[in-house]
Amino acid sequence: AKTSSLKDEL
Amino acid sequence: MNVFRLAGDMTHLLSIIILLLKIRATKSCTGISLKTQELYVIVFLTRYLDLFTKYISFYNTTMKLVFLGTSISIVWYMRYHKVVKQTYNKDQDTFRHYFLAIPCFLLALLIHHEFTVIEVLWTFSIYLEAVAILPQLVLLQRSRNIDNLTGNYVFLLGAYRALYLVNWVYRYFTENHLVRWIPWLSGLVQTTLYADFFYYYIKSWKNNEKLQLPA
Repeated sequence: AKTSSLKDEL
Repeated sequence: MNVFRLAGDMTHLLSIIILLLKIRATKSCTGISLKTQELYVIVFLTRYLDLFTKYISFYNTTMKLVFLGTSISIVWYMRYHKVVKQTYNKDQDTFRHYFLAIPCFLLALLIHHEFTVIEVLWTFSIYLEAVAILPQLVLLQRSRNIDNLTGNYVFLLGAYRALYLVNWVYRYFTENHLVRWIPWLSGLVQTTLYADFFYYYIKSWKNNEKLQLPA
């Protein structure tokens, strides 16, 4: 999976 | 970070500031559900475990610490502050935590992206956040008088996830068309739960009347 798994959100 | 995400975060932050302001300035937590507030503490604790494992940005870390700190202090005020705790509508705030938390945990065990502790707890926090507002909505429905600060708090809290939905649509088209069903659907459920409240909030605002939800 790509890193932008929405884990950069709050 | 796009403008929708930032607007969502700011709305979320503002909702919490309004709630803390209400509690600190009026020394009252009338109309606020302790059950919902405790669920948010669980949501933030389980979601932000990656504070220890992964650094994303200064903004991200700061906001996570602010959300953790403020949610814990709200619960502290409602449970232990000698004046505030007496204003808590305990008899009307009867929703059971585990009715929400256990199904969300089981769902997270079944449906997740990856079977690791951090990922399952993150997924649990997404599911739990979607429904954590329910005790608050039930309490509002039982309240005769909803003060402005409480009404605004719930409105901003609902608006935040709606803005996140727009942010996800934006990200889908600008970042490699990544599909993220778990947060998308949960966020959609979360926003839908507010639909009724939004309707009466906007109506009361337009007619310049006091907000009251039909029983």
